[in-house]
Amino acid sequence: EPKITVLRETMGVMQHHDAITGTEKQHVANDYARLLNEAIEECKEASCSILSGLATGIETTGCKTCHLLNISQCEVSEHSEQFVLTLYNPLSRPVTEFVRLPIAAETAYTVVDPSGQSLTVQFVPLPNAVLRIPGRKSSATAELVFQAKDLPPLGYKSYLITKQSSSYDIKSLPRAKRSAESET
Amino acid sequence: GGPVDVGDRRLGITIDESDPKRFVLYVDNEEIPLIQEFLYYKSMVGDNSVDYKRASGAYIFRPDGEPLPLCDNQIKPRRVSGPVVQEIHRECNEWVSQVIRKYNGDDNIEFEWLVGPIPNDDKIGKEVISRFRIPFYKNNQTFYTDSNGREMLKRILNYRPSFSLKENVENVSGNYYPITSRISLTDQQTRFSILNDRSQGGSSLQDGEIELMVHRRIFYDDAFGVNEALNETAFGVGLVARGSHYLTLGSVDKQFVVERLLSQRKLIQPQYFFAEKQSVVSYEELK
Repeated sequence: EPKITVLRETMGVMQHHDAITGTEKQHVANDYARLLNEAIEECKEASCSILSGLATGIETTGCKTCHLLNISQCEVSEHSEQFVLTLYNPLSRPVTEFVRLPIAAETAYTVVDPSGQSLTVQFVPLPNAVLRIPGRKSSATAELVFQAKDLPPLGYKSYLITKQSSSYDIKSLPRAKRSAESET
Repeated sequence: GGPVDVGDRRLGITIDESDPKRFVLYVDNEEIPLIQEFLYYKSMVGDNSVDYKRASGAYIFRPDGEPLPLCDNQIKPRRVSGPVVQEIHRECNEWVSQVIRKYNGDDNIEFEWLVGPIPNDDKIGKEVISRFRIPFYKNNQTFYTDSNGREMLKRILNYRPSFSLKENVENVSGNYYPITSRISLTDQQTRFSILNDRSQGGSSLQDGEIELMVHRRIFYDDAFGVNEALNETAFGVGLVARGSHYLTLGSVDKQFVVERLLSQRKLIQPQYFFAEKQSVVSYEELK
C-alpha cells in the first residue's frame, strides 16, 4: 500500500493545470518529472512483486520496465538473448496491442505466446529522425513489431522473445511461422 | 485496383510522391483526397504594456499572422510494408518528421509526429501545428471537441453560446479549444475525427479542416505570472516532442464506437514488464 500511495499523491499534485500543460517554471517542471519518476519506480516494485506471484517467468529481481520506449530505447530488448514480456491490460475488456520493441538491426527474434504459438513478427527500420533525438542512448536502429491479441480484462499475457542465432539475418528469415489463427 | 501504400481499400492511404502533403484516403473503397501538413505560427512579440501588445506565451496563444509551411520535402518518403504493419516514413525538414502507419486489422490510421529541437537562431517563437484537410467537406463551420474524454461539446466558428461575440480580433486563438482526446467534424453522413494521445490546443478554422498544436518554443514571457518564456530545453537544445494522432473516418452511425474504443485503448495503454532470462530456455521449460 505505501508503495502505491506515493503515485496516488503525486498524481494529486499533477492535477494542477500547469502540470498538465507544462506552463510552469522550468525548475518546477523538472521537479514534477522527478516526483513522477520516483513514484512510478515505487509503484513498479509493487506491480512486479504482485505479477511475479501470478505470471510465469517474472522473478521479482529480474522484473524491469522501459520508460524510454517513447524514444525507442530499451536496455532489455536491445541487449538480451531472451526475455519475457508481460503485458498487463488495465481495461475491463479484452484489448489487442501492437507491440513495438527497439532492437539492434539485422537481428531476428521469435515471439511465442502463452499457448506456445509462434507469432508473426515484423522488423521495421527506425526513421533517421528518431536516431537523431538528442539524449537518446540506444544501439537500436529497428523495431520488432507483433500483435498481442486479446489481452484479458484487468489481466496479463506473457510472451517469450528469443534472439535468433547470428547466422540468421532479417532478410533471410522466412516469413515468420504463422500461428494457426492468423492463417485462418 | 491500384496499389495502396498503407492499409487497403477498406481503410488505407497513399501518398502523392510529387507533393507529399497530399494523400488519397481509401474508406470502404471510396477515394477521398486528404491534405496533411505541418505549419507553424510565428509567436506575437510584445511588451505586454497594453492588450494589443501582449506576447504569445505559456498562458496565451497569440499568433502573428497566418501559419507558415514547414516542409521542404527534400527527402523522398520511404515505404515499409510487412505482415503486421505498413508505414510511410516522411522527413519534412531537419526537425520535423512523421511516420504514417496502419496495423493489419486496425480501424484507424496513425500519424506519429516527431518535432524538435525547434531552432532558436532567429529568436522568432514557433508554434507548430499538424493540419488535416479534406477538401469540399461541408461541416458548416461546426466541429466537436471532447470534454476530458467524456461528452462531445459543439463548437461553432466565431460564435459563443452564452453571449454575442463582437468581431473576433483574435480570430485564430479565439477559436482554439482544449482537445483532451478528440476533435470531430461531420457532414451528417460521415464523421471525420482526429484522436490525440495527450491534451493539445486545436480547432477547425475552415470547413473540412482540423488542426492540432503539437509543440511550441517561445522566447518572451507573457506577463501572466510565470515570468519565464516557454522555452524548454534538454541536452542543451530545444526539447524534442514525439506523439501520435489517430485518424478515423466512416459513416456516422459506426464511428462513435470506433472512436470510443480507440481512445480508451490509446489513453489507458497496457503496462509493459520485462524479465530477462539469464540462460536461454525453451517455451516448454518456461511453461
